[in-house]
Amino acid sequence: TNNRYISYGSLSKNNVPCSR
Amino acid sequence: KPCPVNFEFMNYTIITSRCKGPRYPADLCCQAFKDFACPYAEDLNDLENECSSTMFSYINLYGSYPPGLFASLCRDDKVGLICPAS
Repeated sequence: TNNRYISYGSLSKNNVPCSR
Repeated sequence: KPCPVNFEFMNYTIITSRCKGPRYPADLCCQAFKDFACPYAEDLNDLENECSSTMFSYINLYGSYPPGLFASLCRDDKVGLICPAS
């Protein structure tokens, strides 16, 4: 079975500028 | 907690060759993103480490993507972006 996914918690890091 | 994956010198062309501005089509960009990121799903989903932030820093750097592009573009299922079966 395949239950691999990229969580939205992980994806939300895309919103954080790296300087913060 | 350090990230066990070294995202610095990875080949990002899997994303940058397919996901392009100014339109950034969601189907192409999100599929490309998943093709790159899914092998590292377990480490990326561990929010105790810096993997996800680090990976996005390099994706945005190599692709000159606007901040938050993938977060605003990509939606699959309620748990997240579904990865293809390996």
